[in-house]
Amino acid sequence: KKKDNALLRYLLDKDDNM
Amino acid sequence: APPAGLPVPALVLEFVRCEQDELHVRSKISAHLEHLQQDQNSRGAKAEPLSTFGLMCHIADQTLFSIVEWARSCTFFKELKVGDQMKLLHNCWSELLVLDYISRQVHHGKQDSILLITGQEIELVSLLAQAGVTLADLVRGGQELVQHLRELQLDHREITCFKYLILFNPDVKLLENQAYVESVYEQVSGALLEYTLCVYPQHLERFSQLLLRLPELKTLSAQAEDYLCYKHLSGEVPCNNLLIEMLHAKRT
Repeated sequence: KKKDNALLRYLLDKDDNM
Repeated sequence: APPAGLPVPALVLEFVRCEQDELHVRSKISAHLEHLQQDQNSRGAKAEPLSTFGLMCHIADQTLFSIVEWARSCTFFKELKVGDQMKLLHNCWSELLVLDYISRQVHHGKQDSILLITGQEIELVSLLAQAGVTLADLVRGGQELVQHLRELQLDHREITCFKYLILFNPDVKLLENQAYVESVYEQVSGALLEYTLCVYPQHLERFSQLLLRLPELKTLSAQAEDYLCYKHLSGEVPCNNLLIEMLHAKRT
């Protein structure tokens, strides 16, 4: 299930400074 | 826009401050579509041309990315852990997408055409001619809601309040910080009520009239999700990223 929502998690987790 | 200088609740001004720049979002999505077009051209005659529906899917997908970006920038939203943020977005993504579309039509102000986020205008007649029965019903349902909101002269600040009311839905289950979501919802409701009483003092029922439209929006978004799911199962949705992930998240 965790893998299924990978993109949203990435978008919410991503560091804006990257 | 309501008359300038009237006391607007600070929270509503904060909501407006957090709004994304429409032109910036428009150019980002248009650039993505141009990139798609170039990609298709480079693949030459072998590539299957993108259908109108396929193009709409890409637009919806890119709009969804901008909605997630908007949510991330909200001060209230940042207070939540990622788990709760994901639950809230999984719950309301299609309502925010449909609200984005509906609010654009409300201020587009034309009966016989719709305005896309890219700035393109599409004649309703030609859209309905291409659409199947289900999509045609969806578009008509959307136009009815647009008409109601036009009559109410829904303004931009009220639309931003709608977005927060939809995002911070206290009915979402299994939240870690349920109390916080409820408190934000109450604060937003209070701010919208105060705003309508300040700016539209001659319409004491405006607040309740506005809230009456939210269930219609929810119904439309549920129909849109069903339609998207049907199209996806028949292999007609070209892109396989955020739109489909969110569709699956709600249905698993």
